[in-house]
Amino acid sequence: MLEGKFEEASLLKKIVEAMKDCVSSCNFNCTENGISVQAVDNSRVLLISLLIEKDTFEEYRCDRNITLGVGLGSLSKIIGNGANSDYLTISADDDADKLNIIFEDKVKDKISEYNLKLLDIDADLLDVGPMDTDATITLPSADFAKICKDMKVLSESLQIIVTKDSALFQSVGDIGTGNIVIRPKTDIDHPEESVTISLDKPIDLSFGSKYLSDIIKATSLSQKVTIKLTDQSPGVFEYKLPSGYLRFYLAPKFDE
Amino acid sequence: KKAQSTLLSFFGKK
Repeated sequence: MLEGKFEEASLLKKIVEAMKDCVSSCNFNCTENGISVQAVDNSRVLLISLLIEKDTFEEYRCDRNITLGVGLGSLSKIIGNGANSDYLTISADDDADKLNIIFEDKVKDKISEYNLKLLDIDADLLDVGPMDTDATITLPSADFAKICKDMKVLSESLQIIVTKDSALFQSVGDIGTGNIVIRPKTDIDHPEESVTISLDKPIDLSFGSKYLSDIIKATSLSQKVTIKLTDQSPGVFEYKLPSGYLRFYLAPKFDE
Repeated sequence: KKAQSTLLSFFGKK
């Protein structure tokens, strides 16, 4: 039996919103330590890795490992029915064909209960082991989202060039070009506004703008995003959860 | 013009 109670429905809402345009359905793997997901988009370019650790939940129990195949569009519709501040409890029996979803209003005496039909999903898993990292950039997630949106008006590719003291985001398109440079900054009063860049090797990588548009849908999950880049390798974009993470692995573009 | 690679070039299947 699985039972997990979120202090606020908004957290699961944000997680599902961040994933559903990239993958339509995925397996939620539930263990005594928490819930994890690995899912790849249809084009095999973008991979989502989600970990919701047990400590994220107000209450959590999972007696036996269970895999729950979930249609994210359907889950999103049902979760959308609850208020952001509601308690949200998900539960499933060991051999369940449905996920039970309960919202509890914290003020009114109101409980809403839904069942989501589960799917049998046969998905390939990729072996994403520990990766070397040449450069790590941490910046406010809203700033990164704005950079991606702004650069997308120019080109379907975004080039990221990292040197010792700056990260350059560059777009070259038919109508013109754009450059945005960010530099490390420590903001003691507003640590969430700080920018850090650590570098072992300079980086010059290009990524597809449309995939970055999917990634930045996770912006509301965390005030910061950490971008890990390695020469000629997928970029890793990580949004931390209160306990766990939502990570995206994005395959780079190469010169033809 | 740049070509999009896929993750299968970097990660093996489990």
